[in-house]
Amino acid sequence: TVALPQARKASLARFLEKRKERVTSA
Amino acid sequence: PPPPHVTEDTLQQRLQALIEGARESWTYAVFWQLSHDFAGEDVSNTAALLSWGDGYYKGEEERNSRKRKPNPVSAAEQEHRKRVIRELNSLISGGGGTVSSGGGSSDEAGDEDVSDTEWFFLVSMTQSFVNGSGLPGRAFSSSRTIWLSGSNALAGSSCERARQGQVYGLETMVCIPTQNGVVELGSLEIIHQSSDLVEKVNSFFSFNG
Repeated sequence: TVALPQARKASLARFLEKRKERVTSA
Repeated sequence: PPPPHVTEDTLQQRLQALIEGARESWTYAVFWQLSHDFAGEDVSNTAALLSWGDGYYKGEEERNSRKRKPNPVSAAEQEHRKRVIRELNSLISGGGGTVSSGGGSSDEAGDEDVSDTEWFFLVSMTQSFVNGSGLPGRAFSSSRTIWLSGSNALAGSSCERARQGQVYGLETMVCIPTQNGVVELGSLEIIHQSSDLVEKVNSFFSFNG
């Protein structure tokens, strides 16, 4: 397992959320 | 006046404003934040590191996706990317703090192909650069903007990150040093150097703390 630093976790969450939006709106 | 502390939210807002307010079509922006890595127990032995501060991914415009010669990604590589996205999705939605090696739950976003620039952006989150090395490290140590445009400039760079960016279809990569780090932008289009962007970065990212 790999621990994620907080800054990267927040960035990752934003990236995945936006990706979901892009995919579902396409 | 610049705020005393720059939170992730304000970093995100600045990166987003930089890209969304630009005339040019940038695909992503990353802020590489300066930190000091203590080597061993000797606190005087520190190395300046540029590591992920935050990033904003705008994505590929349709005209770019259509005209761009695709990087042939093997089915196995695409499966690997999707699996990683699914695992990360389950990590984030599950609220955990670790990424397990097990399979994540399937969802619509996890079944969609992961583009080269999405993958490049995602992998960037795991990277850091010693001051003076790599594209961001060189920009910071020299206090000079590095502006590479055209796939030849990227492919011929001595920096691995620029060569990697070219493989993933980028045509322009820029690193602009700031007080506490480096702002990097990437685009699928050839964008020529402009003082506008550098000035914008200087005004958006001139903070302390």
